[in-house]
Amino acid sequence: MGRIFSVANQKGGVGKTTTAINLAAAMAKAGKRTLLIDLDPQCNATTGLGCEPTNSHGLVTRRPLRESLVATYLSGLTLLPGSRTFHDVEILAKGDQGESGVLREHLSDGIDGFDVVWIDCPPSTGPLTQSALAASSEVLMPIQCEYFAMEGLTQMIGLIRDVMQRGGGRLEFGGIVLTMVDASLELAREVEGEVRDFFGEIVFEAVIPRDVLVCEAPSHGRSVLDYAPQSRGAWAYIELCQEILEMT
Amino acid sequence: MGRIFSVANQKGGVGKTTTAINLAAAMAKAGKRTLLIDLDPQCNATTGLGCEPTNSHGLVTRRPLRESLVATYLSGLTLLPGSRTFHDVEILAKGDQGESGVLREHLSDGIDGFDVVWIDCPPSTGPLTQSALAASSEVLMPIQCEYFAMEGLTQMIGLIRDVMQRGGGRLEFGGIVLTMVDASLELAREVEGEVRDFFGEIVFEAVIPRDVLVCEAPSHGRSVLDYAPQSRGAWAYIELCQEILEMT
Ligand SMILES: Nc1ncnc2c1ncn2[C@@H]1O[C@H](COP(=O)(O)OP(=O)(O)OP(=O)(O)O)[C@@H](O)[C@H]1O
Ligand SMILES: Nc1ncnc2c1ncn2[C@@H]1O[C@H](COP(=O)(O)OP(=O)(O)OP(=O)(O)O)[C@@H](O)[C@H]1O
Ligand SMILES: [Mg+2]
Ligand SMILES: [Mg+2]
Repeated sequence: MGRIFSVANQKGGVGKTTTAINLAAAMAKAGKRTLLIDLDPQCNATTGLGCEPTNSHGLVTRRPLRESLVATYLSGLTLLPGSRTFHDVEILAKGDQGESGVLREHLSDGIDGFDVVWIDCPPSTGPLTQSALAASSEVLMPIQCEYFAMEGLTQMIGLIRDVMQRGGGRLEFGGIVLTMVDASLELAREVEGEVRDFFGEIVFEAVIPRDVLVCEAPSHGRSVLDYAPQSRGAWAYIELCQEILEMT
Repeated sequence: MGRIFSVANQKGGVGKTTTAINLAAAMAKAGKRTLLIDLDPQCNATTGLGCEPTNSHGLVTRRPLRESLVATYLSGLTLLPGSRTFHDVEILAKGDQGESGVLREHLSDGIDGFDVVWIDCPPSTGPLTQSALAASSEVLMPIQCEYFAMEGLTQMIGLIRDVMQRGGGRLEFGGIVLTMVDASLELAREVEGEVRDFFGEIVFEAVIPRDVLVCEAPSHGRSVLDYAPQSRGAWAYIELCQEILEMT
């Protein structure tokens, strides 16, 4: 079975969607058959790739998963689009009772033919994120080098440990990604220092710099790797992708 | 009855908590007896003012609300702390069935003696945010001048309209606040232009600039108005506060 990554952090706006899109794109470009699953009712991963959210989420319909998959502009990258209808997403969440029953079943049936799966989670520790974690082999946590981000880390780590201990899944800690790093700011350097001291090896070497081209790419429905291939943001995501692929 | 503001936006990291803390502080300094309610299980508004989250949220305990209120470092600013225990917060949300029963009752009993109440909401359109909206007289929506923020705006406006039409409350649209604006970026100027064209008068004149001092303040448990009173961020929040007070 291929690697299934959840990109998760209850803190808002730390770059979960940006990281999910750009790592999925990087892996597709590296020759992996890649599936990106949009699990967030905001549907940012979907629109950020120039695709349309659906009325009913592929994970709650009765149809086999592959009927809900769509091609993206990038060959090798397939998308399970998000759905804005909250109650759909609540069905998925309730049906799971915090275990990933629905998600894990659907996933295992639907993902033959994919080498790697990326799941973009909403900013919450609720049932959706828990289902994603329980269905995953690894969790990636993007964090910003700011005070509130540090606070939330401990809580997220607690949740991940709970899911691991509940068992039934094969979740391992994938790693912490420092995002939107403005190395000119003392605050950012201090927080990065603290995170590395505290978490050691699970923090990736590659950090994603603050780069307006990364921020502009979704309005063009493209990964930054295609929108601005020579940008610092694009290079950083490629570097991070390689660090992850070498981890196997 | 005093004004009750919800600070809401399902998009993460757009400055809801920063705005709730700094406008509540500005109003307390302007002589208003101010209550800030932390409705987010992340408890950022609580820790950002140097206070402790509670085990059980004041809005779900049987005790009268005022027994759960705590003083902050700032005279005139009182806090109803947040609670990290998700099921507590879920009780509040479920008890409401999407209507603000519990929150609105508790609020109307508990808020005599306050001129203004600020409610910090989590990044979601779920039951917590809906309860807050139904209990409020006005909603303030902070938004960042970036693509995903624009997308989420339409959905939030839809939710606010639903709450208004369900009736029973006295919710009006308070306004849109542009946050973390980096005026040197063309993207920011474009998005600001679009937001003002589209939404007109409901967009506040005052915008909050990107300012690292605003970002550092919570790690000192202070509003930026006390941490860095001469900063551009502090001045902007004071200007916004006055614009809001003149709205009555
Ligand atoms: N490296 C970067 N440089 C500049 N801007 C960035 C960078 N990464 C992300 N952004 C921008 O920051 C904002 C937040 O990023 P994103 O939406 O990916 O975060 P998120 O954690 O998925 O948010 P949410 O919690 O709402 O799901 C977006 O407008 C995005 O384009
Ligand atoms: N004007 C500003 N300049 C610089 N940084 C800012 C500014 N406003 C907020 N920030 C920082 O941006 C981050 C996100 O802000 P904040 O936590 O207030 O957003 P939020 O919408 O409440 O997030 P969430 O969706 O997780 O509740 C925080 O680290 C905060 O300190
Ligand atoms: Mg996202
Ligand atoms: Mg917040």
